[in-house]
Amino acid sequence: TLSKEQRLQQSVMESCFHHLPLPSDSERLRNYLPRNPCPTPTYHCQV
Amino acid sequence: FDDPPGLREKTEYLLREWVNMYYSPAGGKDSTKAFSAFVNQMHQQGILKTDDLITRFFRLSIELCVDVCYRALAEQVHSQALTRAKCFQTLDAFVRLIALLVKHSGDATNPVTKINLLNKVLGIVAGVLLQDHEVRQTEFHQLAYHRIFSMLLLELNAPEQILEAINFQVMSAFCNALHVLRPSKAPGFVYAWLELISHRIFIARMLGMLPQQKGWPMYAGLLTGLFKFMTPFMRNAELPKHLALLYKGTLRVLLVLLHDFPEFLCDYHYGFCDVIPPNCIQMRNLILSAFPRNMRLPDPFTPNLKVDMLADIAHHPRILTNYVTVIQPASFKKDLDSYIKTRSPVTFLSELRSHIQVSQEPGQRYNVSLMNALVLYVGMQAINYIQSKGSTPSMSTITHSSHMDIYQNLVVDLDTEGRYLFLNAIANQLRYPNSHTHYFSCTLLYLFAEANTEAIQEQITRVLLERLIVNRPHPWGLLITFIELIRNHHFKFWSHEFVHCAPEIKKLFESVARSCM
Amino acid sequence: MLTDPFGMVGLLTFIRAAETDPNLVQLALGSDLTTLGLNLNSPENLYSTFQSPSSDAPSRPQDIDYHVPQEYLTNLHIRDKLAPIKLSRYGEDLLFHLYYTHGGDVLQLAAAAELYNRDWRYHKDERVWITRGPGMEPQVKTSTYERGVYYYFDYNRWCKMAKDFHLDYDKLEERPHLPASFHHNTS
Repeated sequence: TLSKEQRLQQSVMESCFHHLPLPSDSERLRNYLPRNPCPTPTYHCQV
Repeated sequence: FDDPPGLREKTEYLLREWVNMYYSPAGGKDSTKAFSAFVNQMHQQGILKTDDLITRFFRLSIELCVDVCYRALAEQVHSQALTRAKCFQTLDAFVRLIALLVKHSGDATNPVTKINLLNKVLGIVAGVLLQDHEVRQTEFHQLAYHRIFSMLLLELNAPEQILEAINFQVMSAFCNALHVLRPSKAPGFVYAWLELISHRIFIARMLGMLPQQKGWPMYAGLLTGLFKFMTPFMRNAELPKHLALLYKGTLRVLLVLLHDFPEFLCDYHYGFCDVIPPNCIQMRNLILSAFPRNMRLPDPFTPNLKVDMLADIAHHPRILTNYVTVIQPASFKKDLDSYIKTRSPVTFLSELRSHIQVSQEPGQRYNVSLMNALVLYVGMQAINYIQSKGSTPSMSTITHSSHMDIYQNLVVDLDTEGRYLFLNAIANQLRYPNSHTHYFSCTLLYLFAEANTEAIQEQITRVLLERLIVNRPHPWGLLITFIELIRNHHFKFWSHEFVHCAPEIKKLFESVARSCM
Repeated sequence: MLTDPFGMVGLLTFIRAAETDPNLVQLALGSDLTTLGLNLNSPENLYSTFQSPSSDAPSRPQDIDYHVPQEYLTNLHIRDKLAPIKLSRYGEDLLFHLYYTHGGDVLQLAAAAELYNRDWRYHKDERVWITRGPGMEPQVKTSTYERGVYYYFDYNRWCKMAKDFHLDYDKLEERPHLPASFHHNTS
């Protein structure tokens, strides 16, 4: 059986399992900024 | 405690200023222009007056950055990607500031100030994390801290001369911080922690680039900490999802190490196997399967393979874990050395079990670390002794010695649980062709042949078989030992009752034998 | 030994459990490690493209941030010296690529304008580019709509797909207008 401390560790781990780190969290942000920004109609692809 | 009045507001103001400067085109290449201007501001605000103020500034900055993240995460207005981008905006700017402060503090030629500052900052990040973890418990989120460590790792491993000159100290600082934040201390950070220690840059530096393998002991320490944390949870047969993910992730990391740095696993196998629980057979096999890249292993299924003719069996493998210190107390070690040398005191063998059996608690009755250390120590003494006589270990040279007395005493005197752990300790040395693999292979086979009860033979078979029926990889030494056991008529393997005790067992042996033959 | 967990019968328990409840013996019997997304036969190091312990695929080149020398970042210095872009020279594939990868940029509008020149029309509700197939006249045609089989560009599969459409003309975008200052030649 797990000790009280181990059970607490497990519950904390279980909670953090629901918001895991993403691989992109370890990479720099790449801001794909438009070189020549221009307002385009909203029905066009925006991202 | 007791931050000077107004310091928090000053810190918040400065942090905002820095973030704006960082993203401004006028900040210059790598923010160097912005940095010069910012340092002046810090001076003006009195932040750099004392070490205490600098420390508090960092602590407050980190807390503010973390707070930004928690608030963004709580809003849940944007997509996950946009929320993260919002958090990273502040965090990445802050990390750049730290990196610049580290690079430019003190003398260009004297790294001490830089490293002291880095250690201070990493220590503060770790301290804030631990406090946050303690307070929030299940509400703890790793995002801010993971980002700070990741980006700082990238920044401080940029290919710049000033950083290359202090890379060992930089990586040591990271290792120290990661040790402080090891999973047993911050279980909510464990997934991020595993990401950090398996980051391509972290592995590259620690295992591939630091000269004279200086990073290896630190990296081994981190992995050992991970295994120690996982051990109590892995002792139970069934893994819940969150543990299964951690286990699978650890397997992936070990596979990378097996592929890219097998010598590292070879050198530290003992320490790892000392903490991995006995039921994690595949994970253990993975580590034990490692062999030096310049070695070509003979096919264990080669008919009439003469293992004792292989040149490699004369070479001693490196064991870089200090296992001898585990043989305690000092009086026991003294008696052990005395028995090995002179077969006295005569009571040594009968008292041996009492040193290894430490409690009556089920699952914790034996000091497994002591058992492992004892087995390896006695074995190494035996190998040295045999080689000093100009011989090599074989079924004839390993017998009639104080070393074999110890092994035979243990295999007879221990109960089934103790015997299982003892045999595991021997089987943990069955690896690539080397003197230890050969000696312990002979020892296991000798104990089988000379067993005075079928129960001993059954358990030897059990220990070997359970390591063979798991999915690959399988250590070379394990294969050749088992093949020898079933092939050599001397051991009369197929005549034993336990081979036929159940249809599944019989089928299993026949299947394994077919693939071996 | 028949009741002992450390003998052969103890092992048998695992073997039998594996058949009925594989989760129970995950640790003891292991799993196929070749399915973890690592190329164990790779002649190159794995750590350099290792994405994450929780990923079942390595990093692609575009996932990894590399430290590029500042000298390589030339756009600011040469952008005004580059020849005008003549989109009329390029195939549909590139035009769609420019359209979908330059959201919010004038290049997106320019690509849209060139597609319009080539008889593609943007459906504002369906948010796809549509064109008539060669020789494929609409089955129904009125002053406000037409119906028939058309090609649309599927950006997920990155190819043209045929589909029945009911096309209200007011749902199709008119010719896109480019800002006069764009450094681009549409002719």
